[in-house]
Amino acid sequence: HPVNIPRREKDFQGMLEYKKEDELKLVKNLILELKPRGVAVNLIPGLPAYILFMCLRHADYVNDDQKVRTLLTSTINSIKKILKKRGDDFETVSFWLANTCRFLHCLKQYSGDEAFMKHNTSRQNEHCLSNFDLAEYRQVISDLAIQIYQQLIKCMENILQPMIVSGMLEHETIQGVSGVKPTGLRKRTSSIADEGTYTLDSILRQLSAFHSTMCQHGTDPELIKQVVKQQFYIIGAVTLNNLLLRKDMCSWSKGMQIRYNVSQLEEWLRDKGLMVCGAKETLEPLIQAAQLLQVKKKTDEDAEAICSMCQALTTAQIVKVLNLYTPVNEFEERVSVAFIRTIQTRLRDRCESPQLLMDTKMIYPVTFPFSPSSLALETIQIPSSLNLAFLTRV
Amino acid sequence: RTSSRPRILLKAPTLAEMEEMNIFEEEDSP
Repeated sequence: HPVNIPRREKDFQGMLEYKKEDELKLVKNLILELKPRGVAVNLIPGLPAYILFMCLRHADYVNDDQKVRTLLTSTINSIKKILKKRGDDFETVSFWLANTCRFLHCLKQYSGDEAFMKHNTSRQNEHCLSNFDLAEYRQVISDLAIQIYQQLIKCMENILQPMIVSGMLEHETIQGVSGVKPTGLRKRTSSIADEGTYTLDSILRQLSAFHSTMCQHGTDPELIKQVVKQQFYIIGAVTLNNLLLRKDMCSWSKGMQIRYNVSQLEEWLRDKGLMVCGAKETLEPLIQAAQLLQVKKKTDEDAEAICSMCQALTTAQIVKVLNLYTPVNEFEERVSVAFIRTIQTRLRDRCESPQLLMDTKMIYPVTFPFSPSSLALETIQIPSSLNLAFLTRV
Repeated sequence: RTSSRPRILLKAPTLAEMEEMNIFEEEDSP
């Protein structure tokens, strides 16, 4: 009777042996056919990256440069292929961004380069690559990660875009400030129409969904911060652009509503521990536009106050808001032509672009700060659900 | 020490060049 005695973990060297002819099967099962919403939900974050790296370690260990090259090429091409196929699915893109970054971190952490070994345990140092320097491949994988990041931003933008104007500008959560009579009765009867309307709450829920998906996938916290900053930039830019194009959005009460909405977004950041990621700062032009709707716009002193307050807005934007400003009741009046002239004169010497609308397609440059993992490769086990029984733990 | 051992630098193709080495040729062709 053959008795299957499980090996102790310390006997493993954190490598996975595979036959050359199984390489295609490996990338198919692990990359192309893996469903982030199915099997992958229960995996340890970054598991596909660790598995691929452990296979790579074995190819390096047996000193087979061709095997190393083809595994890296197949991995990169498979990730590109799955993103081509399911690039509009946020979960897929987020999953492969997290795993590509983890793979990149592994290539650094186990490169043998002392700069990346500072936080390694002595056992982890024994697991460094022994034959090949993959610095050039690291660059290619970093380029791939940038591509995936840009795809993630596009994907996220496609989902957020239709919610922004409705949730940030049109929908009113503060009752009775708009000057329009409260419409309790009408609201109830038009509930079917309302179902298609996005509110600020829809935006906040969507932001939370993005955030929790990225956390689940083990995305580096520093990378999450960059994604959130980009999300806030898009929300701020789209909202401001619409305000600059719509007279009905330039009133005292809209200013109030926008400031309330911004405070809710800030509250969301605080709740997620993201107050220092630069996201709030991207809303500054919108915040100033909302303040501009609310301040007095009559005297020379008012003009001076406006000029010193609106540093994040261009002259074109300030003048546009003042021109569009619409009183909602009899206590207010339109901004006089003379007042707008005064503002223009005061801002004449500002060095800036004549730009009116913000560039909603702008993407901040992304970086992937090195983030080593404390996970011991020799302890990693492969769940049978991944269909990788042809890999041997070494 | 692992870190001081010389390793052979593997020259890498660019991302675009890699795409040309299509590993899924059979399956991709109509």
